[in-house]
Amino acid sequence: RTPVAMNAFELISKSKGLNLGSLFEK
Amino acid sequence: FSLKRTKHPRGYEEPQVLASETPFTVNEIEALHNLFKKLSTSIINDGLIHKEEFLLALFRNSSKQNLFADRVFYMFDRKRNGVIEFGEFVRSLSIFHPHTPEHEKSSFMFKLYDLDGTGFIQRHELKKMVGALLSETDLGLSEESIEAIVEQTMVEVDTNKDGKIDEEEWKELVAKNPSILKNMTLPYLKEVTLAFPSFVLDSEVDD
Repeated sequence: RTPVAMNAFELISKSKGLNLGSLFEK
Repeated sequence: FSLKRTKHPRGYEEPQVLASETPFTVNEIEALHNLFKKLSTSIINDGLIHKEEFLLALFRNSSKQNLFADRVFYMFDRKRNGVIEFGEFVRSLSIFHPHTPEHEKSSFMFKLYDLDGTGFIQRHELKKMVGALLSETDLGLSEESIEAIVEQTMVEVDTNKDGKIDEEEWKELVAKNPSILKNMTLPYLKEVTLAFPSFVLDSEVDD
């Protein structure tokens, strides 16, 4: 799906700032 | 009574206390303490996670501008004193534990997206967040496209048509579309003792 067809919250959830998994990467 | 005391930084809490209030075991909290020590000494060696250290860990860049990382930091900094202490770190991460109920994850995320702290996600907040996300990508969408995404979402989510999203409407959206919460679960937290195993050597406690 194109971004325009997405729900705004689905789109936002792709932010790297919300991916806390990065804290655990060495 | 023991005279032997270890000096811990401000905000340190005993693993036994944190384990009694979170889904983590004492051993897992000790492993998280190793992660915390690494993060909290990466730039300023004071045992507290400063914003720059948080950004460095997330992006490998301590001066990265990112609205969502700022919001996560703000949510973790429960005392609102500009740093994340160990107790705050563990209690906040516990919301991301695979065993934490969905409603807690959902509520945390609602507050994270409620940028102005009004108890509602308003249209202008949604627009700001969509704009921030698009600036992380090189999609180069027009102002009209951002407006269209926000408008469609408001039509879908703001079911009582008052121009803002309340927590009930948010819960309905999450129930229909659980993938929205996917960032709120970190599988790493079930494996934290494997990811940060050095604690095994200094752990004083058996689970």
